[in-house]
Amino acid sequence: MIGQQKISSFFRVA
Amino acid sequence: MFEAKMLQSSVLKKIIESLKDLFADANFDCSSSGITLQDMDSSHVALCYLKLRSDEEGFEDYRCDRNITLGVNLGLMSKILKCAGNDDVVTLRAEDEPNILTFIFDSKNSERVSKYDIKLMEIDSELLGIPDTDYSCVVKMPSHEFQRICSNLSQLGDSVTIDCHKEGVDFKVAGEQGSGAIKLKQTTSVDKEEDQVTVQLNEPVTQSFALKFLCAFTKATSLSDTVNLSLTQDTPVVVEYPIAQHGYLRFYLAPKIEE
Repeated sequence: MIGQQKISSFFRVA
Repeated sequence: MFEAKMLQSSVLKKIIESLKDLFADANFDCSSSGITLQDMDSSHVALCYLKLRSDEEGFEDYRCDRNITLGVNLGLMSKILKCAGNDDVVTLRAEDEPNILTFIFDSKNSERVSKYDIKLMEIDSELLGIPDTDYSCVVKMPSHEFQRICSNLSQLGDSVTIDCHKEGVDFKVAGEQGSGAIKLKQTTSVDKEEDQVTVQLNEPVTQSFALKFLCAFTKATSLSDTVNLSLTQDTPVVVEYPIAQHGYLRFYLAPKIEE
């Protein structure tokens, strides 16, 4: 199963 | 007072045209060092980051007395910019605590000056910290080539697998009705630098991404002859369009990962 990741799971809130 | 005079309104037009379909409303953060814009799409899968440096030649004048944020609907901004001629000089102007952003378009021979005001918006968005990292692989290629690849492969499937290795880079799609693959080899014999394909490889990368977003990013093709793809396994790809005499427009796209 291939899932689309969210960008917010890679970059933290500044 | 904020005032930025851009020599080429066509550059701003192209930037906004390439953003407005994925990113509806966005904050322009203005400071003495220039203008930045960061925004996520509504599904939080893609992020754009625009940087226009104040000390580059694309600005004839630039003044920003205090840091301000200009919240703008990009669809509206696109409509306003359509009122400018491609060769017009565009000036953006706002007060220190602005409710309004003013656009002034000066035609080349100064015989026509037009002025438009738009209301600013309060946009509640969190800025994400994007770390400076070394990527496993950086591919530089003609921007129109990347656009063509995304467009061709999107006819057969929803996601593309980008495979960077020492001979070059492969783009593959596998859909229910068929599959496709495009191999790009590094070019050394091409005369013009902008026509070259180069692959800087520290480690091979194989990663899948949604073509819908990559195709949307390629709306920025006319901003730059070349595009840089930076990849590391299991992290977002960076699709960067350098903007001559201004800075760059980058798109980040989260990968599709085996769960």
